[in-house]
Amino acid sequence: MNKIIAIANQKGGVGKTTTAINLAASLAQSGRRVLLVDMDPQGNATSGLGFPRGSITEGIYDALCRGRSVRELCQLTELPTLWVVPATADLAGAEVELVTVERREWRLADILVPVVDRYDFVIMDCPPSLGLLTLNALTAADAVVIPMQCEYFALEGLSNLMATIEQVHASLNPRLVVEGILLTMVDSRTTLTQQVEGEVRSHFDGKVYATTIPRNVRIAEAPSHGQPILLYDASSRGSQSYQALAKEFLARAEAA
Amino acid sequence: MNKIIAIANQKGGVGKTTTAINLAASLAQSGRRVLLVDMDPQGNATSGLGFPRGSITEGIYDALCRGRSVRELCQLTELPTLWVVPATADLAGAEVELVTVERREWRLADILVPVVDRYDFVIMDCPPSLGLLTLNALTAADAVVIPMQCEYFALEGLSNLMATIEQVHASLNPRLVVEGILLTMVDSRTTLTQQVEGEVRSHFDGKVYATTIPRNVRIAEAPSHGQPILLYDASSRGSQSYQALAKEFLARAEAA
Ligand SMILES: Nc1ncnc2c1ncn2[C@@H]1O[C@H](COP(=O)(O)OP(=O)(O)OP(=O)(O)O)[C@@H](O)[C@H]1O
Ligand SMILES: Nc1ncnc2c1ncn2[C@@H]1O[C@H](COP(=O)(O)OP(=O)(O)OP(=O)(O)O)[C@@H](O)[C@H]1O
Ligand SMILES: [Mg+2]
Ligand SMILES: [Mg+2]
Repeated sequence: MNKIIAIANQKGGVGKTTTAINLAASLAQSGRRVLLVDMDPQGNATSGLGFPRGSITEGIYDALCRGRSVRELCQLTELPTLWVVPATADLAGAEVELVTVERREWRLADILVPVVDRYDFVIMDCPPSLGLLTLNALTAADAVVIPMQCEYFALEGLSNLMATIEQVHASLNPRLVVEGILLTMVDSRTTLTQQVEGEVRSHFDGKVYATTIPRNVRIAEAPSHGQPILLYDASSRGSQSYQALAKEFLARAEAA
Repeated sequence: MNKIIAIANQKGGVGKTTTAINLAASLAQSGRRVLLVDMDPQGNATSGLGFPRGSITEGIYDALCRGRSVRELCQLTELPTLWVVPATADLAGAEVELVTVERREWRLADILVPVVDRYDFVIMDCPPSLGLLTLNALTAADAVVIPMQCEYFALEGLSNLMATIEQVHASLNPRLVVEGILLTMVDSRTTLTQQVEGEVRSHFDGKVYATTIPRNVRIAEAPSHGQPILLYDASSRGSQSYQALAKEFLARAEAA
């Protein structure tokens, strides 16, 4: 099973990085070999896994734009079967640099080819935009996991994102499907959350994971310790919900 | 007093749009003439002020890339002295289109010149990135308001943003200063919020507004009604905190 998964949503702050880190960690803990690729110039997945900003000199930018091989850039994390290709600050320049490059949407897909077989899952964290970095991830991916807050602006952006996925499927990557929509930071006491959740489940029935991630401050604390939630506080509701997500994700992904 | 203010932070979901809408509305309610420019292709400030997605055919993209004048694109909102230049979906293509244009960082500054005198404040909502759209806003601006959640990833991104503001000040726009840092979605019960707030106030002392915006679900509900919080629920803590912010903002802005 070698599956390449993009964690994408152009809406900011919906839990992309948190989902990329904690889904990857939960899959690794269940014995899968996982590679996390940080495609966001902010580098949150990199620091959230214990590689502080500025401590890394080479990352995905060097493979995308400087001809380095991904194999040389993989860094092992605290979990024995979780590796990460970090993001460095110069990734911010990649979007402009890639504009004039041949096969610019295919750069990531091309550089991942030599390493994909070594992992059960490659998981890519995307920046909050639909620019060339996210397009590269969607072109390289077999499937997309879409984290989403149950709020109005996040709901509004979903149709835009679905249209972009459809376009990438039609013109760049015919394998691309929506793996699932994950509801994050859920506070089921508010009517707003209930309304938006109801709307998403009725519109995208079957695509929305049964597992939802509750708002849980331990999840927000973990990155400052450079750890996924299952290492920072395995007994927290946050950790348990990401473990449940990993189970549901595997049941779907391995059934396909 | 004609002041151009960018609401910027490349970290996603920190309350940029919410602050742009509600600060602009609170200033308009206190009698100032305000123009809100939506520079985010997501168009959240546009729909949050009552112009549903798809209902607008022309916006800031047409002034940036198609030679239309900003004056023709201003739309009046429910508040008598608040206008908006909306964002349309084609704004997403502007970043790539602007890459090869002469004075690409100055496009917005140039097109705003004929209208600035008609307003006390021009407020620009920025997308969650440091690409050409945000750079255009920083180049056009007199000052930047930085909304920030009291969380680890938001704190991490702050030094990056400050460095970018410094670079724009040095190479593109010597007027540019940080107007203020606004702490948003504050939940003072958590130690994470207390720690991050303490760190921001000690590092950037004097730049951080005394007013903070609490997490308040009424703020998140208002955009689905296309209204700023002071029209949706003037008695809410959210509305009162943005009104207090407008007072503090005016005291600082008019003292300078
Ligand atoms: N379930 C949760 N409970 C509490 N806090 C959360 C939860 N999920 C994420 N967070 C926090 O919310 C903030 C936004 O999450 P995150 O950074 O993962 O979103 P993102 O979509 O990756 O953001 P960006 O668009 O900037 O890349 C972070 O500070 C994170 O720690
Ligand atoms: N003080 C608050 N209390 C509760 N919810 C809030 C508050 N401020 C913002 N929100 C909600 O949090 C979400 C993120 O806020 P918003 O969209 O304004 O952030 P942003 O920085 O503009 O995001 P983006 O990076 O995508 O442009 C929205 O759903 C908004 O309604
Ligand atoms: Mg992220
Ligand atoms: Mg916004």
